Amino acid sequence: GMKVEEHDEL
Amino acid sequence: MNIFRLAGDVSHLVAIIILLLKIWRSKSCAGISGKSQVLFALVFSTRYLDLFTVFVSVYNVVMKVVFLALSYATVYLIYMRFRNSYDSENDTFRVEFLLVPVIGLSFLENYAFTPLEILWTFSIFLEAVAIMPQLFMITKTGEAESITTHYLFFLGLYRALYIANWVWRYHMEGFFDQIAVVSGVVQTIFYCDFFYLYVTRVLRGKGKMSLP
Repeated sequence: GMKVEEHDEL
Repeated sequence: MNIFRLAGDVSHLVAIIILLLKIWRSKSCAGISGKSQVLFALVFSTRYLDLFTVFVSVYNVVMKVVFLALSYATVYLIYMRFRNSYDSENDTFRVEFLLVPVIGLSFLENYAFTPLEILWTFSIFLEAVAIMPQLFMITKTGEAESITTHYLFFLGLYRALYIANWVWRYHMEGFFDQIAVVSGVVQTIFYCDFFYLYVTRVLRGKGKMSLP
């Protein structure tokens, strides 16, 4: 899933 | 971090540097869409606002700062330093036709209705279509210099490697970023036609790529 406000990709 | 992600980021960096060096060395931005480059600067500016809020890694921070700096340098070279060579007559793609739907979609489809998340989503959707003014320009003039095509090749390669990265992450980490994956796949499809021309005309032929 996707944790909001933690986008680790560029 | 996996090898596809790293290779994707490196391809992205190579693409940006190829374009910047081409403009710098030839002192000309002929054949380059300034509009696409402004859109990419906007993509980085709205996506990397989290530089101020979260710390992911040193790699993450350095790459974000480098991408931001290089994208603004490219825009500066096109519109200021070498603006005499800017081919505005052929850079006529109507950017508002991209921006309006992209702004609308980012308000409708996002992970959280907060300013940073909406801007992040906006940047993801905008990146998917930001190359369209450049592709439109090539279609309009019917040709592209080989360095411009190398730039587009590495941009497309970056997208393809990111898809491999998502397949890897889905299987290894159970990670699935629906917004990034869907728009990333759409974005990669835009490059398929170009990839075909690149392989058949640029790599097998030499010099410029001209359209039939």
